[in-house]
Amino acid sequence: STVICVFEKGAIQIDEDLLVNSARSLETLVSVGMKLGVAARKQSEIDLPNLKNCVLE
Amino acid sequence: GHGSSKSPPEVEEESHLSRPKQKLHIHGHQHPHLRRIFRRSHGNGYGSGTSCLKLVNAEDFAGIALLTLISAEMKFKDKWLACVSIGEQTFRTEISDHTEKPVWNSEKKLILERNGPHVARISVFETNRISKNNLIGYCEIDLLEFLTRDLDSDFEVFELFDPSSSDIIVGKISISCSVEDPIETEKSFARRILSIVDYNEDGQLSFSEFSELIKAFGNQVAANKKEELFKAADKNGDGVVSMDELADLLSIQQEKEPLITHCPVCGEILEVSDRLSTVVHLSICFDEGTGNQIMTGGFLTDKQASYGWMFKLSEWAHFSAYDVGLNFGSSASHILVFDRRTKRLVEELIDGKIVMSMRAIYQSKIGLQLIDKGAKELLISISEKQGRKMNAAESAKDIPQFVEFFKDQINLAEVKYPLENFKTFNEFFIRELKPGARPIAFMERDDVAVCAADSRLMAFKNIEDSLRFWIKGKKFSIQGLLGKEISSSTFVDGSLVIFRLAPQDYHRFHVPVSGTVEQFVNVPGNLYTVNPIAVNSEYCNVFTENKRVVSIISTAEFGKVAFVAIGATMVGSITFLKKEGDSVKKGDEFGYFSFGG
Repeated sequence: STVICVFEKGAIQIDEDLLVNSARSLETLVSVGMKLGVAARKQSEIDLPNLKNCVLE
Repeated sequence: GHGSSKSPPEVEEESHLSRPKQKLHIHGHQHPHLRRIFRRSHGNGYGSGTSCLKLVNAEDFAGIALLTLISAEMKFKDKWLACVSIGEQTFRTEISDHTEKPVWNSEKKLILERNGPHVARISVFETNRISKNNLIGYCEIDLLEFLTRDLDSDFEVFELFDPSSSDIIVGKISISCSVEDPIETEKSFARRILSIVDYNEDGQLSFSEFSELIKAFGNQVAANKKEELFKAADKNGDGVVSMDELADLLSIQQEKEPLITHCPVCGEILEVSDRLSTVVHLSICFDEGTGNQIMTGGFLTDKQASYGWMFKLSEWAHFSAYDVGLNFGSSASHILVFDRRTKRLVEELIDGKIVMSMRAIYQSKIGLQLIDKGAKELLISISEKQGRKMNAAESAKDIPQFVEFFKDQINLAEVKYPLENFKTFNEFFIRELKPGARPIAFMERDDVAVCAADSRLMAFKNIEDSLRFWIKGKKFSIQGLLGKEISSSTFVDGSLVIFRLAPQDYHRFHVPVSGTVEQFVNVPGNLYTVNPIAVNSEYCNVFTENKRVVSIISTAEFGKVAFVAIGATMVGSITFLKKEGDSVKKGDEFGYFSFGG
């Protein structure tokens, strides 16, 4: 049996290790509750720089 | 038979055997009475252009016979089909045009065994919308007599009798029959087996592919010296074994020290002294199953299919065999998986013969044709039957054995209730875990999604990536996965995460994101295996054809998330613990898979 989750385009930033293994056609053994990914920020948030991280030089 | 000879249609005969004599060794002796007939290919299906042997010695009545139902002359116009039955094997032709002289040119392979059945019954049916298949005429042919008779022609005409009275002749049928050259049988077997173990599909066997093959043959002695065998096979020293090199190795090695002691497909122990029978068994097994089943021109009905073979269509095959051990019949093979927790590659054992069976059936056109023609229903009926069995009190006795078999992979300490609490196997199968046994990552943050099941996971940013790296079924699409009732436009080019559960896994699935359950949609379908072998097959579309339940979870952080629970062979029962409108928190139990159809 299998579960497939489909997320809307750009809605999730899947953890890199999972993507890397999958791109090698290698399955990753996981358990319930392990981190899968983070909600992707809205496009406007991605386009704008985070001012908190900006430094005046 | 009731035959009368006619002049041959463009047949050329070779006066001598062009192959070295030792190549014609069968069962340790030569075939002095074999003569080879070469037919020209007519482009109309009659005569394949391959070399065939006509037998003149009854002792040699073993091997694969090529029987061609060429044409018939009937007494009225209709659409016609012909069937040939010998022992448990039955084949049929295509349906002809509306004519009184149907032409089929249908060539079928029949297994001929010493002391086995040798009388073929040929039946000719008229078929139309009103009368369906109506038996018009039949004849019986003693193939032994046919093959041992010295004829000028390699085809014969037989009279067809009325089924209600053998005095009435209703037509005539032209038939040819010859025994496939044993070398051709061996080569065709080598070709077939190579295509199955040739994982990178380059037409050659690397050392690792060769090793898998030798292991699957079930011969421990050969497995221990596979480097030596590989060197012996690789005659040109290019580091790979070609089809011809493999065929040579099989034919030479099998004579002096048999490599193949078990059939890699059905696990049957093979009689090492009877080399041709071994090759015949393997060829038929690879092509068509265990040999116990009846083929009817490429279709299989549930009455005809062998339970054992069908069982091997899924990774659940070894569930039935755990009591005799994984290595029964052939060596265990493995699937490599990356363990995220330990950050190591781990091997998951799976019986080599099951891997091969699944490759043979799910990754070949022939195999999928078999499934298309009746076996789909069989997979469902096997699963339903297994469900009833696993819900019976008697099934509880299987729990300790199952736990012992998977002792390294099932942690009983985290199971909520002691084993004696489970009154049936299915109850154990859908076991709950103790609270906290599966910590939920970043529980307080709804913008972090979590894994939905104890499973082997594949994740892709978009559908293109999933098709490039994993799902090879040509018909896969998001709309196909979600079914007609759910609009796929929301999910077009979305990200895809696949959680595959193995037999030993905790079989409850959990909510990956917090939100509200909007709807559930049942999508009926088949119960193919969801093993990577099937998922990676271009001919099989497990995710869009299997029975499934699609639910939509509406979330603040991720928008809508489609959660698709897909049933598979044996485990086709899907139960949800939440209902439409329920608010769910990530990590909540969402439902479970159990035995059943």
